[in-house]
Amino acid sequence: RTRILVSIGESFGTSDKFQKINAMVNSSDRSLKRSLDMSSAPKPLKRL
Amino acid sequence: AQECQNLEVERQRRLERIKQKQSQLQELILQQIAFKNLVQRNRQTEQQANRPPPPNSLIHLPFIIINTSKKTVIDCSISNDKFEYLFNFDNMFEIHDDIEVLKRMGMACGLEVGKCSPEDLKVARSLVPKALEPYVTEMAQGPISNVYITGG
Amino acid sequence: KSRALRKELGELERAEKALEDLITSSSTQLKELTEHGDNQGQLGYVTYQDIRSIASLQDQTVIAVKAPSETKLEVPESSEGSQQIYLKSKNGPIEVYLCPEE
Repeated sequence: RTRILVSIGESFGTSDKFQKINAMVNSSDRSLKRSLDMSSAPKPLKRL
Repeated sequence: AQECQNLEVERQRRLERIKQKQSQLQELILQQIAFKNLVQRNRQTEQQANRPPPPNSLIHLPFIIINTSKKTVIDCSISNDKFEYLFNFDNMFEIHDDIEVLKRMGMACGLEVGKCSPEDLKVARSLVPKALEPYVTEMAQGPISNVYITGG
Repeated sequence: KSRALRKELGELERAEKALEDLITSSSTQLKELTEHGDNQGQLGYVTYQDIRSIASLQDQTVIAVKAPSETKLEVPESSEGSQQIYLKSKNGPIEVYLCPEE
């Protein structure tokens, strides 16, 4: 599992480290929602 | 021809480095304008109110903020000495640093998105050293793409 | 063509050097702003009202974190529903505030 480790508490750091974290959180949230949607999608009924 | 090819490769490499340094300088200029603008605004507010705001209503730089939907359930564990915190969110969140907060407050005069009114540009130019003024003027129209060599 | 490229490389080298000098001086000025600019360090604050006035934070829960320097912030990638943030300081306690509503 990947993880992002940054240092905080310094003045005037660069903000792109948080952009990476936000992008990672956002993408894992979307993939979770997508997998939930797929599992909840109704199964096609078999044709008699 | 080989020599030209090598020089061309070197030229591309140098152009790439210059581009990177320009965006780095741009970010430093934004931070300087945002912070000085904030200090100026706080000074005026305190002079008008004749007193500083209550201590529990403000937070000094540097800080970060974590924001998430109001529906999110947040579970927080704290060590006794407050050296360690573990947050569990059941939904997504965002993390932003103080400079991003100042930009969103408008403290960078809109320069971060290349939208700056003439009045704001005047304020922004007054907050940086003379050597940086040409860059501030250029930032008002969009990202820096020139290099202004002062002196020599 | 080779001569023209050499000339241009000379100009690019001067341009890069000028940028490096500006970056160094700007970084130094920023550091001075917070460390010894008269009482600017005291005036370098935002109020919760400022934070609440930001449109993108209007309907959000906002936590403000003030940490000593070199505090580690870790976010593991998550595949389950929950997302985590782990903070670890070695230079002092971390202050965490819930930004009040309007």
